[in-house]
Amino acid sequence: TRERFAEAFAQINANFEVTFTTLFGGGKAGLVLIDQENQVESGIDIIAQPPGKRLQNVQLLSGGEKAMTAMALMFAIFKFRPSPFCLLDEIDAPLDDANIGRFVEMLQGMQSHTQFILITHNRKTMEIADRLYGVTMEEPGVSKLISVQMN
Amino acid sequence: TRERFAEAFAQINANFEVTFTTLFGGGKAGLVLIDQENQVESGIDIIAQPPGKRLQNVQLLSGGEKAMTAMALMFAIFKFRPSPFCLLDEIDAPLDDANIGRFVEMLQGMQSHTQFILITHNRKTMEIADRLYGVTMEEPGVSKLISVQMN
Amino acid sequence: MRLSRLHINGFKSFPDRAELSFDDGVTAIVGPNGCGKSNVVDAITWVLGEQSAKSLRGERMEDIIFNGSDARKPTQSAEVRLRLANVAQVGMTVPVEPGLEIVDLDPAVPPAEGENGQLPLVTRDVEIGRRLYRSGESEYLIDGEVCRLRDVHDLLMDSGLGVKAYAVIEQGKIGQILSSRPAERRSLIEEAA
Amino acid sequence: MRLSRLHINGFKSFPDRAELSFDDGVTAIVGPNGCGKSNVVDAITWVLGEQSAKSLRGERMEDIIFNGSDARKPTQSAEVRLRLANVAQVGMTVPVEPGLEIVDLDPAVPPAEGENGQLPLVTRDVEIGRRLYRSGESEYLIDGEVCRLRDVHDLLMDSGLGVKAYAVIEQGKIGQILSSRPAERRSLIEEAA
Ligand SMILES: Nc1ncnc2c1ncn2[C@@H]1O[C@H](COP(=O)(O)OP(=O)(O)OP(=O)(O)O)[C@@H](O)[C@H]1O
Ligand SMILES: Nc1ncnc2c1ncn2[C@@H]1O[C@H](COP(=O)(O)OP(=O)(O)OP(=O)(O)O)[C@@H](O)[C@H]1O
Ligand SMILES: [Mg+2]
Ligand SMILES: [Mg+2]
Repeated sequence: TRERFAEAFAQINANFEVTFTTLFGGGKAGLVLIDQENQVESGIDIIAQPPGKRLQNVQLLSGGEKAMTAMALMFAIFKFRPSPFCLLDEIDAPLDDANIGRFVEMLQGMQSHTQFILITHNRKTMEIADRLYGVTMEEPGVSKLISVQMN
Repeated sequence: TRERFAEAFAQINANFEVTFTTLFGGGKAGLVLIDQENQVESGIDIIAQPPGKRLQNVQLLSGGEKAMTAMALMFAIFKFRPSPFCLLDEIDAPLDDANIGRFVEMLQGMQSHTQFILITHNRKTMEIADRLYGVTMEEPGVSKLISVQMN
Repeated sequence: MRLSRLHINGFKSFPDRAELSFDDGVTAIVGPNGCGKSNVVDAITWVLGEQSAKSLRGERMEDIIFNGSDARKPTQSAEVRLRLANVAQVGMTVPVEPGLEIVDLDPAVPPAEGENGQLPLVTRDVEIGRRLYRSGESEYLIDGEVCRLRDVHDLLMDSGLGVKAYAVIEQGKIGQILSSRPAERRSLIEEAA
Repeated sequence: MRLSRLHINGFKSFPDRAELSFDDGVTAIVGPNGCGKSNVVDAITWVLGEQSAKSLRGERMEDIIFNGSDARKPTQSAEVRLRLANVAQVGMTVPVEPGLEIVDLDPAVPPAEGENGQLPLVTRDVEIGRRLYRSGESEYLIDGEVCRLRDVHDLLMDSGLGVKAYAVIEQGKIGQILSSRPAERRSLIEEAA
């Protein structure tokens, strides 16, 4: 499993460089083993540099930039080891319109192999849905599902 | 200071019952000293029941309900001990339109005694601003402020 | 394999039967704050075997049973059923679909007949279910038959649904990936490896 | 008392001089992700005396000095100045404005002349400032004169700006109030008491 980890790490790292630059329209990112001498146990650091900015500690990134970076990493892992479905609960909440656009494009690129179930308040995200469910609570405390077929 | 704490607790609790029902359009809420025997050191529990729902552990509330409840508590403390200004960074992020409307109404009720500085991506929130600043980064990595006077 | 249908009955804010169908592609769930959207996600993770009440925002597992409202009494049980389509028959190899790289196949065993590395395959629909009663009794079901948690677990592992850590991103949790400790990020990679 | 003007120079993503004026009421700051809005909030908490680099998202305090971009070199220092208007003269009692209850006044001392409990009052404008150099040297200023952190602290305490914990809600932090431990919530109340 030492090789399996090394293989997974290499591939996910390569995917991450691609998903990050796609979501950010540029820049660079990668994963780094903190302790190169001890690859079996070493923790992992995330390196992320949005386009035009200098490389700094990821904690200094903005709320939206952190969300996009985390998404890039999740999608990088996902492309390596796809799951049949993916549940995303309001992950567009900190994003501005331009970033929601790029996030939604990436989803559209991945949806032929994966079922995505998204919870959102955002119109742009809703627009790419093949199927829409509304949840209402007309009777307080009692949820009701309404199906809205699209396409 | 034992009396000061008891006095603060009583007033903030009373304020909280009001701010919560205003933000939720009903329901009930309050603060409870966990250890009634030891008021000097006891921790505090938050009780919150949105309108029409049964009382449950606050952790079961939704993301938006938790944000509204936390805001009700912050405003309750604020009404007891006003600060000359209040900085709120994207606290409308998890809220739907109806809740942003109620949040914005509460701000308008408090702004005569307090300067509010809000960071937001939301149009409804922007609409109540007396003054608007746009921050841009046309040159990557370099922030620039633009003043947009309103009213 | 894909999700086909979800039935929720008595779980959290769903005292009445509720049903969702899933097609390929993207399904969006929308609605005002507090109406029950995240509860749908909780229902899915619960029927897939979530054991921690805290991960479902509860203090004890009983918290996921509908607790009543102004006008309704609490229900005595919660039930969720999830229908899965095209599930590889347990014991058979998983198909290598174009674009879907299954890295846990034994690379020493070459793909058998069929083009594009497609193996002759038996798949079926299967429905997993879970019930919890206020008494504390709980049941797991496969196609309506009571079984053990372990049987559900094995079925999910074989069908590729075993790794949960990154197929679900809960509300408010996206930030944790960057603020997590280096060791926690490592385990995210290890789980995928 | 109120905020009047903020000058930022070399702080985080603001290598050039930037200035905001604050009127009464509501000021909104808008813009795309990563453009610098939260950095403005950081500038305010920093000039008010924030001592923890972590609270400003940094690892060490040097992280708040502009670090350069593609086209620009890093600056050698960061400076923020905050002008406050109508600050009660240190040593005088704070005015009791209608609707603003200052509960730390000694209730044994009755309001002197003037209606509505208004005390004869001396207020002035004052500008607090803070600088940090890459060398690690740091300065605090009141009206352009170098002073100690403690002098800034005293000025802020007298003017009602001492309690910070609930006058600032940082991005993503609103949820922490409900998930905090009971003891932490108590200290929120204690700070206000
Ligand atoms: N066991 C239960 N019985 C009844 N109601 C419950 C139960 N558990 C949770 N709820 C209710 O479900 C509601 C939360 O639902 P949920 O988290 O799905 O909302 P949401 O649609 O995701 O909202 P948001 O947009 O704010 O995230 C809460 O109001 C809570 O009181
Ligand atoms: N010392 C520094 N030098 C240069 N740039 C910095 C420095 N510290 C932070 N930044 C940059 O500031 C940006 C973050 O700004 P900020 O957090 O204010 O964004 P924001 O406008 O609040 O965005 P969001 O809407 O996503 O929350 C990051 O891209 C970061 O690289
Ligand atoms: Mg939710
Ligand atoms: Mg921000």
